[in-house]
This record gives sequence, structure tokens and C-alpha cells, in this order.
Amino acid sequence: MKPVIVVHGGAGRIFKEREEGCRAGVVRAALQGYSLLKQGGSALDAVEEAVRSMEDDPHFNAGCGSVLNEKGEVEMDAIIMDGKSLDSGAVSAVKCVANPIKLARLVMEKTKHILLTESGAHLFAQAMGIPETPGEKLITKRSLERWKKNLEPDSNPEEFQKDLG
Amino acid sequence: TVGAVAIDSEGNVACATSTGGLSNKLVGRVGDTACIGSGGYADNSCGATSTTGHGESIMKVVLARLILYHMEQGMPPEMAADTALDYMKTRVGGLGGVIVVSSSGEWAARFSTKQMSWATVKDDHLHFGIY
Repeated sequence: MKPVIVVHGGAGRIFKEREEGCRAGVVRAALQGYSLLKQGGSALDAVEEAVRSMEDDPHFNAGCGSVLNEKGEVEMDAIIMDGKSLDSGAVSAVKCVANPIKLARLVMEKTKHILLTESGAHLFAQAMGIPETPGEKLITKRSLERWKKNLEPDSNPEEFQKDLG
Repeated sequence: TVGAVAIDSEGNVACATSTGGLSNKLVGRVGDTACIGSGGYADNSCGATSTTGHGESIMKVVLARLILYHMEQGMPPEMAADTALDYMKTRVGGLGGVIVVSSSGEWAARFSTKQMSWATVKDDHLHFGIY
């Protein structure tokens, strides 16, 4: 079988000034994942690596660059799944983790569960030795500005996001 | 949201999806990404998918698994993705995007939104797009 990888960087609106960064980010992620596949790596390793690359890229709404909740905090979700065994791992509402996809994989490989959430996921991350990343380090200027704009009296965040997916 | 699907040289498929969610969401809101079958699904017997878009709509139609269901019925990845996205738009008014790889190595990147950044590598050839 010839290896194949496909990645996406989200279906939200991409303004002109962000196009090049988003394009470069998905290309980098795809090439990094494909490099692993070419060296005989597993599909599981390749998708984790590709997603980790985009989590570290502030152009995308994941990891560093995540949008903020109503309190101005980052709350992230992630899932990974192995088509060979149907094993899956996921985390939701995690806050101080740089790469939620790595934590999701640990849920899959180190527990009998599929999904850990919020404080439980936080405790699990600590138990797995995942270093805590201060929430502020995951917040970008762009996500902070978007959050503030959405709090303005005449803003309509739902309307803004209506046709964006 | 970001995501990836892949098939390796042994024919194993996998998917991964990660997100910060919706801007100014309620504290504790969880969308489709963490939900198996909605944010992603992978099964060697068929293929793998990763989704992005309006999470509540994606969860209502269990989008990732729905695409694989259409493929199990004989549709190629592109048609399966379009059919599932059309169903989500018609049935619950939701928009989104998906990436798919089949167990035979066919792939698709499809979306009902105006844009979705994507990239793929197959046979050492890179393809990418936004519109």
C-alpha cells in the first residue's frame, strides 16, 4: 500500500492576510506526517504528528491560537482513532496543555476509557508527566482581539460565525 | 479546528482532530471534535475521516461515521463526503468540511463553507488549497 495523508486547518473564515500562513501550515503538517509514513511509520503516528504541528502553529484554532470561551480562557478538545483496532482516545475542555492530541493518544493507550474531560483530563495529564503550559501562552493577539470584539454591545458572534462552519 | 487522516504502508488508517472550539463559547461547551463518530472516525475496513465546522450540527448527524457509512454502501470518498455534507446542510442547516482517506488510498477534501485550508501528499505529490 502506498501511504497517503490528508490534513485540514479548519473551515472557518480565512481573511486574506492569514491565507499564506494557513496554506504554509497545512502544507508543513502534511509533509511532516508523510515523512513519517515514508520511513515506515504508522498512520497513527503520522496523524498525531500532523495535528501536533498545527496545534503549535498560531494560525489555527487549536493548541496555541485557540479561540477563547466567554471567560477569555482556552478550552480545547481532541480525538485520535486507530482504524486497525478501533481504539480511540479523546479529551475535552482541557486548559493548560500545549498539545491536546498527545493527551488524547495517552487516554487511548494508557486507560480503558475513550474520553476524559476537564479536571479529570488535567489530573491524568499530570499523572502522565505532561508539562503544564500556562493558559496565557496559548492565547494569541488575534484570539484575544476576536474575544473582545465579540463582547462589544453591538457585536453578534453567532451571526459572525453563522456561515463559517 | 485542525485534523489529519492517513493510511500507512501496511494498510492501516487513522484519524486525529483537535480544536479550540467556538469563539466566546459557554464555559464547558464541548463540540463534535471529542465525540467519536462526529469529530473523526477510522476503520480499516473502510477508511478514515476528520471533520470541522459547526459542532452541534456535526454531532446531530454524526458526520464522520455517516461518511464512512456512505462509503460502505459503495460511494467513492468525494461523493460520500458531499452527500453527508448536503444532508447536514439540508437536515439541520449546518456547514462544515471534511477530509477522507479510503482503505484503498483514495482521498477527498470537501467543504460546504466558503473556505477550508487543506493539503495532501500521495505518491510524493503535494496538493493543497483553501477555496
